Amino acid sequence: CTSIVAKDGKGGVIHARNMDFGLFLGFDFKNMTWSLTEALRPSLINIDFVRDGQTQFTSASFIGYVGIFTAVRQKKFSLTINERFDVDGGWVGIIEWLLGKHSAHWLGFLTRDVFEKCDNFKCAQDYLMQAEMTLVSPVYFVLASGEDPIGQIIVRDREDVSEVVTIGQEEDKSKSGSWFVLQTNYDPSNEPPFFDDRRHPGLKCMSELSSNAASGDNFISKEGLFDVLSTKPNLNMLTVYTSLIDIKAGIIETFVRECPFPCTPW
Amino acid sequence: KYQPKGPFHEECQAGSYPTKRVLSKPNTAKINLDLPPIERWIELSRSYSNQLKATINNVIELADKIDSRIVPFVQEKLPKLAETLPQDYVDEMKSISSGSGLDFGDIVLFNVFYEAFSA
Repeated sequence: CTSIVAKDGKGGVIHARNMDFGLFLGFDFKNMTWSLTEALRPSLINIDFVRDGQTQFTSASFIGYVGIFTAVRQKKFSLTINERFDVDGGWVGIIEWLLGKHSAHWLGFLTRDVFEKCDNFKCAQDYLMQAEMTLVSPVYFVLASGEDPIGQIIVRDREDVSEVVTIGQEEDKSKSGSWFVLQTNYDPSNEPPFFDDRRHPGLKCMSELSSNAASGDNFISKEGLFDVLSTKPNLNMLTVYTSLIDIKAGIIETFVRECPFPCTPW
Repeated sequence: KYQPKGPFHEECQAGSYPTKRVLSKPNTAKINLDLPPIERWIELSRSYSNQLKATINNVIELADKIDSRIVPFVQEKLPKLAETLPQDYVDEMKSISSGSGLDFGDIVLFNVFYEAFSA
């Protein structure tokens, strides 16, 4: 996955993501595709969750899945989830669950809770960062505010927050944490592995967007983010969809993607 | 500084919005939170039952390829384990099962697939 939150130069942020899923879960050599990735594409849907006739929040989701991977609460906040690989990973959580430790939160239900219970960015942030909250699997939460130009990567272990990266904390404008945050599937404080480096290609394209922008800085459009997420290897054979999130309007624009050959398998 | 090289890397795209490298755009549906959880997903999952069956069958086939004991184990254990999940979400998964005609255990498996596949 690749998630980006960037300042739009108008006092807000734009949030976008590529959802990559299905690694190592069956490769079709005849068609050069990942089986699960292909199976997920037709079940993609945008869902408006409505109460009293009003949309409470909107998600980009798969039919049959009640949780949240990508969603927005209008004018308040948006959230995307990136997979995190860790030694103390999901298998430990699953085994603990099977052995009877049921205090851990499954990801989809936790993130759905955030949208059910939180009406502002601070609440969502606190909910996702609660140190005592145990998750079944580690994960990266990428959270954006609809009220202030805030974008944040929250690196979650199963039992703790290990790292937070926020827009504005980095001076070098070509780096994540300056006028944008960009998260793939590796901890921000570590270099990504050479065989799966989508961070530096993404940073390069963000840097080019910034230098190409009319104001020279802090100005970006959803079209620009779509270009970043359309560039290989951020676009790859595992990419199921791209979502562009307009937090103020509460709209998620979702695209089922294809990556033309030659395309990196992940 | 990163410079793209090799067949899998390229220069940054421009002008790709909204159609380049796009297969389609998904539909939008509504879930009525005023309904009891046990009823919320029935209509939607009935409408999309073919897509849901295809996806879950694919998940089951993949799990079978890894180890043929996984799916029977999951189908046996998960419905009971699901009772320890938040009740509203258990009921929502039951409404998906009811609408699509798929086993409740299969729906639970699909709803913990982030953890399952991360593992």
